[in-house]
Amino acid sequence: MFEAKMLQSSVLKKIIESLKDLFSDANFDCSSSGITLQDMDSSHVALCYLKLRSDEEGFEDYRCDRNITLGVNLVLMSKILKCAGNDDVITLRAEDEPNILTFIFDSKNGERVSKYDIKLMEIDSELLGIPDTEYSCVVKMPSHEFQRICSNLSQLGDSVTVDCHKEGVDFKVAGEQGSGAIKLKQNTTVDKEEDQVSVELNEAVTQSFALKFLCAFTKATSLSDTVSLSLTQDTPIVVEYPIAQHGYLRFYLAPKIEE
Amino acid sequence: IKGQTSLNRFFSKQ
Repeated sequence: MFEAKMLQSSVLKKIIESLKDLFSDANFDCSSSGITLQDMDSSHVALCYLKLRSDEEGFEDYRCDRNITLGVNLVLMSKILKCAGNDDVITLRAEDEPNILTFIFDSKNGERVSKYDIKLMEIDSELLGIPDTEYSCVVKMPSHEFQRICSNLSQLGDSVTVDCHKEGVDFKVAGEQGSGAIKLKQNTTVDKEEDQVSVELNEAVTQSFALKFLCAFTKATSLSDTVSLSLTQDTPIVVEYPIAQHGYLRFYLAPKIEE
Repeated sequence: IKGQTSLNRFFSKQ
C-alpha cells in the first residue's frame, strides 16, 4: 500500500503544471524515503528530477510498504489536480501492484471530499545516472528574476550565453535582428535572503543554452522564491527550485557546444 | 554555429 497525504495541493499542482509541457508521461518512483521522478524530454536535451522526501513536514502522513512505480500521463494528472482547491489536503493512494492511482481532495473545512481514479501506464523510460559533482559555479537569484531574464532574452534569439565570473553573471543573446545583454551583479547585502544574487565561484564558466528549454523550466517559478543555477564548462546546467517542506525540483539542460 | 548536445553524452544509462 502506498499513501501520501500532502498538506497543500497547490504544491503538487505547481509541480505538474511546470512539467507537463516538456515531459508528458513520467514515472513516479515511490519508496519509504519519498517520491522521486526523473524524465527526459523527447529530444533528450532536458531532464527533470523531482524529489519529495517522506520525512519532510509537507507530508502529513506517508506510507509506502513496497517500492512501486506509478506511470502517469502528466497532462491527465494536471486536469485532475485542477479539480482540487488550492488549500485542499491531497492524498495519493495506490495498491502494491497498482493499475490505478487514486486522488482524494479534502477541503479545509471538511465539508467536501472528492475522489478521482486514473489509470496508470507502463512507461519505458530510460533512467540516467547523474553524477553528484561539484560545479565550477553556483548562482543563486530570485526565481522571478531568472524568469524575467529568460523571457526578455528569448525575444531576440534562441540561445543564451551565460557568463559567470567573480563580479556576477552575464546573460547574452545574439540574434539575426539584434542582441541583448543582462548583467547581474552579486548582491548579498540586501535584507531579504530571497532577493539576493550570490555567485559561488571556483572557476569562471561561459556556456550557451537553448532559451526554449530555460523558459520552459521557469514555469516552476511559483514553487520557490529562489532558484540556483549550477554550471561547469561543457556540462549540463542544473536549474534547481527548492520546494519548502518537501525537497526540490531540478532541471538539467545539455549545453550548446561548438563542434 | 553552436550545436545542441544531448544529455546522453554526459550521463550514462543506469
